[in-house]
Amino acid sequence: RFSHSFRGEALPPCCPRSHGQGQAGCAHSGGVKGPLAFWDSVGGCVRATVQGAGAERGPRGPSQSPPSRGAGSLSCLRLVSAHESGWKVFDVTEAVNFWQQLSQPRPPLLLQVSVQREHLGPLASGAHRLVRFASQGAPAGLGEPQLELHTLDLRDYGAQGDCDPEAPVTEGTRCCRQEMYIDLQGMKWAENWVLEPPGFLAYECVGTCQQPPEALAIKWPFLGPRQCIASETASLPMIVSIKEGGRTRPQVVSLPNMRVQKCSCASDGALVPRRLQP
Amino acid sequence: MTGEQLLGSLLRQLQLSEVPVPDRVDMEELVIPAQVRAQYVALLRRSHGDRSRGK
Repeated sequence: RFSHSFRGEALPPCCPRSHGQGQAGCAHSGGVKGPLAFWDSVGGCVRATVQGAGAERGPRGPSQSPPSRGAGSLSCLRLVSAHESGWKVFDVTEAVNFWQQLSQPRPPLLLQVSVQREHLGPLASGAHRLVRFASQGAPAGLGEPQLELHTLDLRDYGAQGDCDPEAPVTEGTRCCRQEMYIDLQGMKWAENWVLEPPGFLAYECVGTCQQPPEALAIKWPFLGPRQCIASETASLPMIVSIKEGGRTRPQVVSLPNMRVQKCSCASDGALVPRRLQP
Repeated sequence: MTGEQLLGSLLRQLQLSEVPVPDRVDMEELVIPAQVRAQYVALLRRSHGDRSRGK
C-alpha cells in the first residue's frame, strides 16, 4: 500500500555526529551498536529486515569469511506480533558490522521495516511521516544507510466470518466458518458411554484465501501461500461414564480444540493479525 | 473434525487404550449427580466465553 525509502547515516560511537564525517577512519575502531527502534501504534505484525550486499546468509547469522561486494544479501529477520503500542527495538548490530566490512565503494545499508495487518488505517499508511534520520534533508551520499518502510493492508486477504448457509461452498468461496454438527448419538462407540452432549456444533473452515498478487510477493518474500485454517478454537465439555472399582460413575472431561470459533487466512502458520480492540 | 478424531482425543484425555463397554444394568441405574452436571454446565459456559488461540 505504501512504500518509501529514507536516507540516513551510520555513525560508530567514536565518530562525532556531524555531516561530512568520513567513515573510513572509524570502520575498524571497535564494535558498533545498531539498534533500530520504532514506535508501533498501529498493531499488526512488524517484520524488520536488514540487508546489505555480501555473501548469502542463513538464519544463523553472518558467516566467518569476510563479505564480498555484490554477491548477495544479508537478511536478519524478526517477526513481532504487535498488538499494543510501544517501542519495538531491533538489534541490527550484526548487520551494521557486516556492512562495515564491505570493501569500498560499498552499497547502501538497507533497513526494511514491514507492517502488515488487516484494516491498516491511516495511522500505518501515514507512518512514514514519523520516520526521521539525523541526516534527513542533507545531500545524498553514496553508501548511506537507508530505511525502507512498507505497509500492507491485508483486509482483502482474510476470512469473511461465517459462511452463508444459503450459498453452496465452491472453489471460489472465500474462507469462512461453516456449521458442522457432530451427532454423537449416531456413533456406535459413544453409545452407553458418552452421556452428554448428544451432539455439538464443531464447525469447520472451508473456502480459499486470496493470495497476494505477484508484485506483492516480490516485495514481501516471506508471505507464503495463505490457507484457510481454524485460528481460534474452544474446548468441548463432556460427561462420560467411567468404571472404577467395579462401579460405573459419571465423570466430566473437557476436550481441547474441539470446536472452531474462528477461521482465518494464514501464511506458513503466521496468522493475519487481528483488529485492535478499543 | 471426525468421529474418529473425537474418539482419539477422548481416549487420550481419559488415558484409555480402548472404548470401555459399560454394563447395561449399571447404565440403567446410572444417575448424573447434580454436582457433576453443574461442573459440566460451568465448563460449557466457560468454553463459550473463552477462546484459545490455535495455529
